[in-house]
Amino acid sequence: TVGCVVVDGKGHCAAGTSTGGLMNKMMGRIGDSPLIGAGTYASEFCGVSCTGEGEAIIRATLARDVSAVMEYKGLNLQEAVDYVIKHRLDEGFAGLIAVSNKGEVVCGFNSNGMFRGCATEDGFMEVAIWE
Amino acid sequence: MGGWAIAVHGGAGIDPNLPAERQEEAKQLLTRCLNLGIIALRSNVSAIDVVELVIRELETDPLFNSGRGSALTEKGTVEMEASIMDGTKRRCGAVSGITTVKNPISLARLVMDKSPHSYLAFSGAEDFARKQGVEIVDNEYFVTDDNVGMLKLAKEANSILFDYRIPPMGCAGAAATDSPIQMNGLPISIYAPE
Repeated sequence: TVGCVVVDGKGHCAAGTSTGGLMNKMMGRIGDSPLIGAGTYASEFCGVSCTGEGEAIIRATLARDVSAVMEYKGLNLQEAVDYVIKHRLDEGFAGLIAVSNKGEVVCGFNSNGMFRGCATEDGFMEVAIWE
Repeated sequence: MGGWAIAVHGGAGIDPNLPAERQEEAKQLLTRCLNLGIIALRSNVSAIDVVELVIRELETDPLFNSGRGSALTEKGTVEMEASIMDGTKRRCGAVSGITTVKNPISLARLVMDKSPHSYLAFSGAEDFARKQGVEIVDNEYFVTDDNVGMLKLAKEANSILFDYRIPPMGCAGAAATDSPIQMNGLPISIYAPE
């Protein structure tokens, strides 16, 4: 699975996710990636793309929950990502990337590593795999 | 406003024994995609356009599980899916069961921009793609030798592999059978994370 989240200079957020799914999956299986609110979500608050155990991400509506706790609980992006990873994934393993309309960027996962990278306008850039 | 920001991912749940050269390849691809996005953002390209641009690049490279290099179904074919969302007006588009569209993320974008719907799947999505004139390729285009080997291992282990990026010389069967993890109420020996 691959994904990208962006907040542009106007503070507009967007998110996208694309995948081939699982190796040896059943024909017709649909995972979280195309499901708005599960694998992908964007609002005026943030953009989120998820990856990992699709069935767990679907149950958790993981991407939407990041935006929801920002909107309803007033959490900042880091707090929102930490909250959903810790409290919404049940026994599933997954990760996500997220940006906020304030130019923040956060990666979170409880799986064994996640291929990821991020950059911000102030010159910060990072590419990593493990925790 | 705090300025622009971008993040990319290439999948979660990685074999801890992934060879160093494969890790380096992944980092190089992620860096290339980030730089592509950075250049676009510095040119004031909109967030939604940058998302599509970067994911197209990831889909075109066979390294990660999307587009060319996608994981294979039980029949050795590729069925892809993608979605995209613009937060400004909460507009979205999604596709599933894609077998011949070179860049599924762009088809999802077209569903958002050019259809009255949010989500198209299988033959309907493929018909829509042809009407929109997107680039079409044979299903074989998406199939890589690495993934054919991984599917063979998965079938031999009668499982869906825990990590599809474990090289064919790795212990895929052990990864599938030793894990106590359950997924959707079933042991990971049947399912596994993307």
